This record gives sequence, C-alpha cells and structure tokens, in this order.
Amino acid sequence: GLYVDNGVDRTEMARALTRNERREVEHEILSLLGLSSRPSRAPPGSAAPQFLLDVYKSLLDAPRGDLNLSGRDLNAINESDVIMSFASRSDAHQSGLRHERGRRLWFDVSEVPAGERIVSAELRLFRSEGSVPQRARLSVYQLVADESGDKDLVLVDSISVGPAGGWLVLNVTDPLTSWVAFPDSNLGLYLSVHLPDKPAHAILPEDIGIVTSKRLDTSRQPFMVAFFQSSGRHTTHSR
Amino acid sequence: MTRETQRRTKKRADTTPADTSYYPHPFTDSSAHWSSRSCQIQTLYVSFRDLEWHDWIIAPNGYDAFYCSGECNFPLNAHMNATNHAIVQTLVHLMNPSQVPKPCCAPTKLSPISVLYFLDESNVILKKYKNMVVKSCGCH
Repeated sequence: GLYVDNGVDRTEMARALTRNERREVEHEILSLLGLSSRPSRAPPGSAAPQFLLDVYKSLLDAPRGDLNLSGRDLNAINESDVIMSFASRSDAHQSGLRHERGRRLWFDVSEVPAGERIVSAELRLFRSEGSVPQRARLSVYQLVADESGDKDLVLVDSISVGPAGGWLVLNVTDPLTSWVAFPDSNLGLYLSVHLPDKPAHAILPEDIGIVTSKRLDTSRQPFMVAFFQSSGRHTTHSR
Repeated sequence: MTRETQRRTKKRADTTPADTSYYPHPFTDSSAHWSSRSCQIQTLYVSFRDLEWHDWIIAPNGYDAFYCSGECNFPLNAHMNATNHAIVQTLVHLMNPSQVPKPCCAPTKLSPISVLYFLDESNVILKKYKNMVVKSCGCH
C-alpha cells in the first residue's frame, strides 16, 4: 500500500495499491534484480535451491544443517557477490551425442551475468549410503568438439569415492569458464566410474549409488554451484 | 508516492472530514508533528510473503526497508550525524531561506542485503546487493 508517517514514530498504510500499481512496483523490483519477467519456480524440495538456502542461512550465522562446507567453500562464499546454482538438465539433447545413461550432465549457464568474475565452480553429486560398500574412482570430463566436429573428453577432476554416502564435490571451474566465454562450446560434462580392481572397465554412476536423474529424487538431483565476484558494473534488462 | 499520498489525503479531507483523524495533513493540521520532526531513520517492513512473491523469492521473507525522513533544523543534534557542509548550509539557509534550501536528510551508512531467488525453473541465484539497507541517517 501507500504509507504515511503518523506524526509520531510509526508509518501507517493510507490505502492499498491497485492491481496496476502492484504490477508497476513488481516490475521495479524485477528490474532491480536484473530480471525481465517474473521467473517460474522449480519443483519444491529441489537440491540446488536447498543448497543455496543453507548458504544463505550460513551468511546469517544460522545452523548450517548438512551443508558440509569445506574451508575452500567458506572462502568462496565470503569472497562472492553472486552465487548461482544450476540444476542438471536431463532433457538437453545435443546432436551427435548419446544420452549415455546418466553419464552426461548438462547445465544451462546462459543466465550468468555478464562481467562477473568466476571465483570457483563445483559439481555436486549425491551418493546413496550403503549402496555398494567398496571404493571407486569418479572422474568428470568436459565434452569438447575439435575443429572437425568430433567429440573428445578432457579430464577436469577426479576423486576417490568411499563407502560413505552423501554429497560428492568436484571442481569444475575450468569448464564453466569456457562455457561462459564460448556458449556454443557447452556440450556438458561426462562422468566416468572405475573400480580399483577393474581399472579398464567403466561402470555406470548409478552402480555405485550416484543419483544422476531428478526423476528418482529432486532433493538429490545433481547440480553445479558457481561463485562470482562482481565487477561493479550493474547490468539490468531494459524495459 | 509522497506527492500522491499528500494529494489523496488532501482530497479525502475535502470530501470526508472524518478521515483526517487518521492521517494528519502535513501543512494544515497544526497538531501534526510532521514538519517539526528531526531527521531520523524510519522503518517500513516489506513482506515478500504478503506480496505473494514467495514462489520465486526464496529468502528473505521480507526486510526492513529503512529510510531517512525528517527535517534538518538548527541546531543539528549529535544523533543527526550532520556533515560540516550541512551545518554551514543550515546557517546560510537561516540567513537566506528563499535562496538556500535546508540540508537533506539522507543515509550516512548503508549495508548490503542478500536475496535468494529463482532465475528460472532450473537455476537459482543468491545475490548480494551492496549499499541497499540504510543503517543510519544524517544531514547532508
């Protein structure tokens, strides 16, 4: 509504806003946030919004829950002006690429604000507890296309996975940097899992309990989180 | 908004006199402290939940949209945090009120606010907006 000072110490509503005025104020706030229209929301309980909500609460010094932040994460959070999370898009098909049964992940990074400096980016994958009580090697590759159009894999990061369940974190700063600089180069990431006793034989991520599809559980859906430092230049959509 | 509110308040006073007991007119109602109140911080809570924007703004639920309001009258009290320029301007205003306006009541300290919201149905952003929340007011 429209408010006036009551002459002492409070502000009181003089009248409620009309529908048109509400729409105008909404556009002002959307413009301030850098949005051209009101966004649609994700399914409730999704992993990516929940992660950022935990980060938000950590900024308010509230309990962090099962955020499982490392020292590197805390530094990145403190250094960052913008933190974005990107849910994996299983519906994103690329010509010439097979779906690879959950081994390929693709993220829409087209909304990264121009002029923001990337501090770091990480891929977060959930592994179900007690799925397979053995160790495995999880590697993430960047899918790239050479000049002739053939697809190739570039190793990005690799970790050893133990029997414990929970969120696995891999550093994917380099792929995000190249996708932001060259949007057409975004072919996604490729996951590879090997058992120590069979290094030549790759198995599926789901074979060691890694959740790669949101159809199973949106709260454990793979996502990427990126930390940015603002350049100081504010870009807003013109209206 | 202030102009609109004042215009409507005056219009309402013309047509429905009973309404003026709720919102004293700043220029005609002598009982109002409107014009004599000194520069200070005021609070207006903006609730994203009340605005029904909570489906895309995840956090916070709302925020105290502090703002600065009031007059910069001489002598400028210590809590008003006046600049040297404001003190000089006040003196010059007293000597020549028609030519030199009073100093402005404006924020002297601002802090950031973090807002968490959906960019689309897949992606979420937690953005820190610098210099968004008024922490203190003063005369400039």
